[in-house]
Amino acid sequence: PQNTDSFDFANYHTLEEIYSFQDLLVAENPNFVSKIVIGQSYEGRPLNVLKFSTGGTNRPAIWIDTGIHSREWVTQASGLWFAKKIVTDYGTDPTLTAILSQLDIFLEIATNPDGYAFTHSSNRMWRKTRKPNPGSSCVGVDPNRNWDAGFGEPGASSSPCSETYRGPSANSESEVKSIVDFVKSHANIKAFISIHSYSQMLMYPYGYKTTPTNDAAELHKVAQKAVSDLTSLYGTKYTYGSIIDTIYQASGGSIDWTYNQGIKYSYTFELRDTGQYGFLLPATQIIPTAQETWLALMTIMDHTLKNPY
Amino acid sequence: KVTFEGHKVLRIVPKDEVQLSLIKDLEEMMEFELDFWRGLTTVSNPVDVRVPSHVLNSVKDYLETQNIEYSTMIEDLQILLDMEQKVMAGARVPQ
Repeated sequence: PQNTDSFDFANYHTLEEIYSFQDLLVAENPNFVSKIVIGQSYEGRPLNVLKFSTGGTNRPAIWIDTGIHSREWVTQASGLWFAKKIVTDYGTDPTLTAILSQLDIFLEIATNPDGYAFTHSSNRMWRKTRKPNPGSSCVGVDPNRNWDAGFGEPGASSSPCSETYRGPSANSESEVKSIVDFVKSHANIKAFISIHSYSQMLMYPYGYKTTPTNDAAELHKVAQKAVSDLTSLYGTKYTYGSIIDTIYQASGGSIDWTYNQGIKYSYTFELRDTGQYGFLLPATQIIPTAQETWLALMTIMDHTLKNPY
Repeated sequence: KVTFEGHKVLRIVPKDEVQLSLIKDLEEMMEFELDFWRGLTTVSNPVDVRVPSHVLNSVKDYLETQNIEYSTMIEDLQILLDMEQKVMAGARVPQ
């Protein structure tokens, strides 16, 4: 496509197409959208983050990432749609315009680019990173068990051949370390939202322990509103709660780390599940999934704007 | 390119704590053969698992012996993957 208006959001795309889309969006909106390369993947691919900003310096910010598990294709596809939605709605949607008048939004669409490329070239079912594990023929680490929050505790595997292999140490994966470094250096991120698929859940910390966070009541209330707004569009039913109560014990997860860093509004989504396709959600479902998720994202972002801390 | 001919995705719904524990045992017994798409949570919550064709009979036998109910969510994963590729390729032509 020559411009992002003609980009086909209703289909899945290769990593190269995602990178091209990002560059086009930046070129079309030079005073609003910029691309930051926060690091490199193990195989040397850029870790691109789109920054949506209406000005200011180091404003408080909202982080959104999609595709840390590479086979969850509807997440990267939704990320593309979110990027375009932010550009089209800014200036027309009063809520989003108000958010962007005070906050920046950072969006990492291909959070695990090596894994994503591998799902296109070699193994559609690949979930992890692509770094070899010394002493093992099994490749890759689960990048959502590699964060420094309960790392190594129950809820992740120590076996390199497992789909939930935590890695040799916290932040061993450059895809994780790059975000950690970015979040620390920015030091003003107020909401961190990590998007997965599939099982229709909205969750908040913790995943590695049963102890509720100090903000559990507020996080629960916001999740309830976000899910209600999401459901209002197509009737998609979500469950919500802390990770450990809603899904299972999972250690080394992204939002547990961000919460412990002081980012109160830390949430993770599991997107739509038709009950028939799992990770192979048909492309016809991309736009409805993104649309309904956007409503929940807006709820969280609006709450972040109205409840500064 | 890895292919998945004959791989099925089974949806298992544990009806009590005993079944939950038996499915957990299955997961541990066959960790590197089975691919849990949707992991074990609580009673009544579905578990989706990709089962390669060479272990399909063993898994089904285990579930049936333990009276654990399951249904087939995806009959043949490769057929869906081929369809996905076809849709992607078709979408690229007009562009």
